[in-house]
Amino acid sequence: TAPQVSIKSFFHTV
Amino acid sequence: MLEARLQTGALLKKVLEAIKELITDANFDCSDNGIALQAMDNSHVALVALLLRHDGFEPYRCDRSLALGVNLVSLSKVLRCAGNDDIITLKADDTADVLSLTFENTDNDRISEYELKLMDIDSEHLGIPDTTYEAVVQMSSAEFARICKDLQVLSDSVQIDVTKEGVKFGAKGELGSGAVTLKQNGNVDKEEEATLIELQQNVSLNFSLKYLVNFTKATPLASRVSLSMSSEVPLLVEYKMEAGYIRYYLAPKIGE
Repeated sequence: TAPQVSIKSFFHTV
Repeated sequence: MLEARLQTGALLKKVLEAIKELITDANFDCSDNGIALQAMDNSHVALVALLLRHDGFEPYRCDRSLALGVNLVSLSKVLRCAGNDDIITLKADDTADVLSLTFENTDNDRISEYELKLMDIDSEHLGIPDTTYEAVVQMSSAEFARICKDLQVLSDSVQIDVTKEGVKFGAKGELGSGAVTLKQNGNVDKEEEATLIELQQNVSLNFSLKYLVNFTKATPLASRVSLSMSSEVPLLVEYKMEAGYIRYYLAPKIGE
């Protein structure tokens, strides 16, 4: 199965 | 201070059921706009964004923005003490270390009052850019829940393929494979069951079924769900409520 990516890599921290 | 009276208290119970397994602690950010919450799950794979707009409450009063740090399991336990038809009022002072909850029955002859201790939560707030998605599928929320549950029998992950003809959910695992295809059918008599697709470009993405099944705990909140997808960006699963929404973002599984 494909690896799971962290959601944090898509959205920037405010 | 915050004072928010919710005529249909069952809504708050359902909202908690929809988020409490994904998130342990979160800040309820109260402002004159309403009550919002944004939090990631413990493994930072999914993000929940909730909004209960001020017009869903009567009355709604929030003089100054407040962040109420709540343990969601505890809140959900307290909310179980409210009847489904109860009116729920939330109150907190500006310097509050507790959230007051009042439950009134419809006959107005039983009033229960609870106080929940608040906590300091230092949570990261993520900026979610406005995104134009390559594919948006609107479908029955019950159908989406059924498909996710059914395919979980076969695999941990699902491949979602969207074309103008329809949306295909496929899973492959040790015991075999399975797929469910819903054809675009905007003309069906029952509008609530229609599958509608807005497509800029075909998409094919993989997601963890465990998370999707978790998101479907929001099914009692809305008869419809929308799935917004673009290649290599998080899936947005949105349940719209009368005065607000619950949005779940799930990072895709990206090819080996």
